This record gives sequence, C-alpha cells and structure tokens, in this order.
Amino acid sequence: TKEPMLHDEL
Amino acid sequence: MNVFRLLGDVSHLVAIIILFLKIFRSKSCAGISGKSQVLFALVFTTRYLDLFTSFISIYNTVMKVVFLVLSYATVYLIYLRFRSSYDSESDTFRVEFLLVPVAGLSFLENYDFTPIEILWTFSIYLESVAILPQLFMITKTGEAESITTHYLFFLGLYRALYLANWVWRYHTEGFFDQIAVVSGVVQTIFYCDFFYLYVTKVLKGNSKLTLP
Repeated sequence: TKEPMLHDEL
Repeated sequence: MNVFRLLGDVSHLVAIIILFLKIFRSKSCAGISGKSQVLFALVFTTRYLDLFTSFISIYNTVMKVVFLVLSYATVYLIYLRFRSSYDSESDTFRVEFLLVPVAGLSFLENYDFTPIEILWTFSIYLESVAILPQLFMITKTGEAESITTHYLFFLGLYRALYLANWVWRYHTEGFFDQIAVVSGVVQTIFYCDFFYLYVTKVLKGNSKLTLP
C-alpha cells in the first residue's frame, strides 16, 4: 500500500 | 484493539517503567546504554508528532504522552541526575551507523513523501535497531543485572506481541502495515538470542546474566 494512513498503533 | 495489541502495549509500558524505577531507586544507571535511551526518546518524538495533527483515542493520546515523558525522564536521569554512574566507556556503539542508514531508508521507502510521514517511517525503522547499543554494551561487558534483563525481556516481548496483533488484524480487518510489520520482524529477531539467554539463565535463578 502506498496510501497515506492514520497510524492508530503506538 | 485486540488482546495481543493491549498486552503488547502493557509490556512496552512495563519495560519502560522497570528501567525508569531501576535507575531512580538505585540512583545509578550502571549497565544501561544512554545511547539506546536517547534513540528511544528520538523514536517517540518523531513518531508521535501526530499528537498535534490527529486524534485517535484517549487511550492512544495518554499512552503516547506517557511514553514521551518517561523516555525523556530516563534520558535525564542517565545524562544529568546520575551522570556519575553512567558507564560511557562501555557505551561505545557508533549511533551514526544506525541513524544515517535509517534516515536514508525512511526517505526512500515510505507511504507518503511528507515530513510527518517520513518522520513516522524514520521512527519505525529506528525503533527496530535502537536497542543495539544496549545489546552491544552487554556483549562488551559480558554481563547484565537481572533487572536490566527484565527490562529487555518486556521490551522484546512488546514487539513480538505486536507481530501477533498484526496477524490478527490482517485476518480480521485486512489491515497490513508493511513498513511496521517488516521492521517489527527485524526488531524481534534482534531479541531472539537474548530471549534464549533470559529463559535459560535468568529465569533459572541466576542473579545476573553472564555471557558464555
């Protein structure tokens, strides 16, 4: 995947 | 949030608290690599810039702030408050050999060529190798206090639990973060040798870990 993502992990 | 992720986060928190309390209570950072702790503070700083840009949950925000505060407090204890106990002569890993390739790679392989995303990627790559100065220091001195090995155990366990979390998330929600997963595998591999020594030596009652 190359889409910018929301990083919901620590 | 699944059980592996939660246990991973708890393990990470336990590791950081163990280290902080070990130094704070003994008033000594003997055997601890200040370089690794600076790298971890840098990891949290570059990863958690999204505290200012996006809100995920109360849990997420609180944990990020706690990790940031504790990592900087630990660096403060090592380099300022208990500096006289810092064993700089054994903490000789050349961190530029980590920082330069990691910085380069984060520019080359990332999800989006924006400053915040490149810094996030940098933090993921850097975390995977940030423990190396500490492991190098133990190899050099040939020993580690058992409390230091408990710290390393929980710190290694955290990313191993995240691997289980990623397998779980892939199957339940199709989530796959390639950069984090590959780095997480690399990071966990670095701990395997230590895990073996921890189980065979420390858990069998040795007061400290001595290398064969």
